[in-house]
Amino acid sequence: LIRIENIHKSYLMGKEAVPALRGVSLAIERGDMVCLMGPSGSGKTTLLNIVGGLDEPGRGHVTIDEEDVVSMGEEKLARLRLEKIGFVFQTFNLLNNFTAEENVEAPMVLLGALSKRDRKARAKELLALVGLADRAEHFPSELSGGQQQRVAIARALANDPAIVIGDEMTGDLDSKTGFEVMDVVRTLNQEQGKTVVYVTHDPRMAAYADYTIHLLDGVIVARDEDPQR
Amino acid sequence: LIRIENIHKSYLMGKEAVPALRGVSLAIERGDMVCLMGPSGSGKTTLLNIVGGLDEPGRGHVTIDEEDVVSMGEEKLARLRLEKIGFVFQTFNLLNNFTAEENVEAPMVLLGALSKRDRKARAKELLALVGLADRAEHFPSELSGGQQQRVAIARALANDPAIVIGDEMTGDLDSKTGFEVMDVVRTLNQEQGKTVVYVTHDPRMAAYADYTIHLLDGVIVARDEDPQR
Ligand SMILES: Nc1ncnc2c1ncn2[C@@H]1O[C@H](COP(=O)(O)OP(=O)(O)OP(=O)(O)O)[C@@H](O)[C@H]1O
Ligand SMILES: Nc1ncnc2c1ncn2[C@@H]1O[C@H](COP(=O)(O)OP(=O)(O)OP(=O)(O)O)[C@@H](O)[C@H]1O
Ligand SMILES: [Mg+2]
Ligand SMILES: [Mg+2]
Repeated sequence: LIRIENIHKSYLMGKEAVPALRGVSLAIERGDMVCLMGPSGSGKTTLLNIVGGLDEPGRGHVTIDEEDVVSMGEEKLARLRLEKIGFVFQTFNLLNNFTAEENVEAPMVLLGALSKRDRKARAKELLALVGLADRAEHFPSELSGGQQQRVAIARALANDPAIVIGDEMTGDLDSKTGFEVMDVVRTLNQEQGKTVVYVTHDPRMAAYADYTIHLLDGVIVARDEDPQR
Repeated sequence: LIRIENIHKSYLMGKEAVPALRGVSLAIERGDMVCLMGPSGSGKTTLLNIVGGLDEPGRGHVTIDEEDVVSMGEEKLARLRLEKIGFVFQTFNLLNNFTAEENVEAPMVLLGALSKRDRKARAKELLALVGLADRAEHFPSELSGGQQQRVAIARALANDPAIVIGDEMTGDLDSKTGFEVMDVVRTLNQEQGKTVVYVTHDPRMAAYADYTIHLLDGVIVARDEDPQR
């Protein structure tokens, strides 16, 4: 479903080039639940942004569903992201002037497939799924860090995407709430066949994955399979 | 050193009052390393903000070094925070238009105790302490999530505060980097006698503390001592 081949990415800062990815290749099958781990600064966010079509590699190919993402037109790529990819950002990126419920509704408004009433109902459902039914009317500044993270997760699921990309989905959550979120994500993976690619620093959350990819200094250094797969 | 007595805090939202702290009392001795844990939304950030003089309780007393923080004048409180308290925010709160080094220097500029040359040298030292010597010239948007978190830690240490308050100091860090940061903090606690109060969701990071306070729905429900203390 997602194929990345020999991805290179450097950030240019004045005269300096900071290499973030130095030759990464990965093939993710439909329905896989894949964990990505590695030290701070090893290139995980950079890789997820490229996998999710939010950023371009300097070199290499990215195909999603057989389509080349890098050479795809702007509009087509935006449509792909809106319909097929749900992204949970490491820094949440919530809209500060909109309530939790409105933040979750936003991707549905952009897609335009549901009536206003159905959107509101679905937003409430998704918030309930992450334990925030009673926080629907709060603005991000009126939510705890872990509550903001959960709104970001609910929003990523808004358009029922085939692919869920989570750049830290549980970093601000206590263990119990973190397990509840991972249970929800695993259910979506097992019952609806959603493909999930997520970063975590917590080995207990990595345990939910079919396999774990280890990144170090911009290259993949290991891959652990779940022994019970 | 830090005494809080029967703290109550509610947030007012229109007609609704959201109770965040419902009667919390705590006495922290000079040189303690205290961990605060609890579910997402249980009131940890609210409590740390009150302990750090960044927010006021609705009811109850807060004294730091025998001085009542709530009735203290604005200017005196600002001075106390600048000189004695280093705060690591859950959302980092870095200045986006300043480099990592400038962010770390900022509290020193405000305090005005060091020369420009000494400030720069100290900022570089602190960044090296958290493994970011080669990222001094990067802006926050040019840093990974975990690197931003570490700049926030370095900045909290800028004025060599007697009290370090960390609202998640390792949530965006891989285990190895997380342990390195906690080693630095523990050294500051054991060798310089700094008082440390920190929130974590990771039991392995909680293990560094002399004792752990458990918060649930705005009240303290348990306190675990480190058996080897
Ligand atoms: N400005 C606000 N207005 C209304 N409610 C608020 C506001 N800030 C926080 N709250 C609520 O107060 C409660 C405590 O929030 P707090 O940020 O202290 O939790 P926390 O323990 O730090 O959680 P986390 O682990 O998720 O960071 C939460 O239920 C939150 O929704
Ligand atoms: N815009 C940028 N300009 C320059 N360098 C950058 C930029 N963004 C990221 N980097 C650098 O690229 C490297 C990879 O960053 P990335 O955000 O992918 O790391 P990460 O693995 O997600 O780390 P973390 O676990 O801390 O979130 C880092 O060393 C970082 O300093
Ligand atoms: Mg990252
Ligand atoms: Mg918090």
